Amino acid sequence: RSRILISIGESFGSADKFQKINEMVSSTDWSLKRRLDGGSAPKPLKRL
Amino acid sequence: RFPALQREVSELTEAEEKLDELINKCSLQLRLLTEDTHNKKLGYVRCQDLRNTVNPPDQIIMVIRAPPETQMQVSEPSEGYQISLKSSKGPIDVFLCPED
Amino acid sequence: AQECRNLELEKQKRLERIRQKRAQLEELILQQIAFKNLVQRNQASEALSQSTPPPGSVIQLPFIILNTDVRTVIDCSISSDKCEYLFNFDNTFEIHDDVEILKRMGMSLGLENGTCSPENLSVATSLVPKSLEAYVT
Repeated sequence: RSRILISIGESFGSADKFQKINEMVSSTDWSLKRRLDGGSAPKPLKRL
Repeated sequence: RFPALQREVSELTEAEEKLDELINKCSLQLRLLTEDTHNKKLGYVRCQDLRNTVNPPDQIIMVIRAPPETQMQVSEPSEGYQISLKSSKGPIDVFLCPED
Repeated sequence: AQECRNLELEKQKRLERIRQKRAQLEELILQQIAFKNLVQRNQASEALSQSTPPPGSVIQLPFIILNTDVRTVIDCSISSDKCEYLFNFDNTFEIHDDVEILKRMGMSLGLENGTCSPENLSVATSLVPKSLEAYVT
């Protein structure tokens, strides 16, 4: 399993800090997988 | 070719040192700017600002305000994605931007 | 010939480092302009409305945002001291920091992608110290 660890909490860090994370996440489209598996409809959204 | 190359390398050395100096100056200016009390108070955005920056606008927008050096780990478990946040310098604030 | 080859290598390395440092300096200048612009915008809107926004209605920098489709199911576990969070998503999402959001709000006046109008260019140069004006232009 791939994983990315970064430090947050400071303003004005390096510009491309989240680029790798966004690329990793968008490269595996789980919702597409769920649709392909004919997975059940999404459970009701939980509120924070 | 040799003396010409020597001249080029020394000019590049000067240019790099000048850039280092400007980067240090700019980093200091930015830190002083963001730490200034007046600017700190006025350094905010509204939920509507955030909604205007995502496409499509009717998404879930989660805002995370964390103390410095908070560790964020994004891992790809078997199904979906997992994000863990761990702070050693105080509580982390997470909230959802209201849709309206 | 060997010495020339060494110098040529040294020259290429320096050129690459200068390229990276110029990009870093430009990003720092953009961030400075975006932050000053945001402060000025908020100051002007508070002066106009003669009031400060109610607490809790604004998001103070620094922050990061995570956006995902409205149908995404998010499971969230929080430790009692709010120092640890665990989120599980069943759909893709994006994460952006405050600098990226300020750029998308137009606070860096289009300098980040070369769409800066002449009027905005003069605003941008007025927001940085004299020594950096040349870099803005």
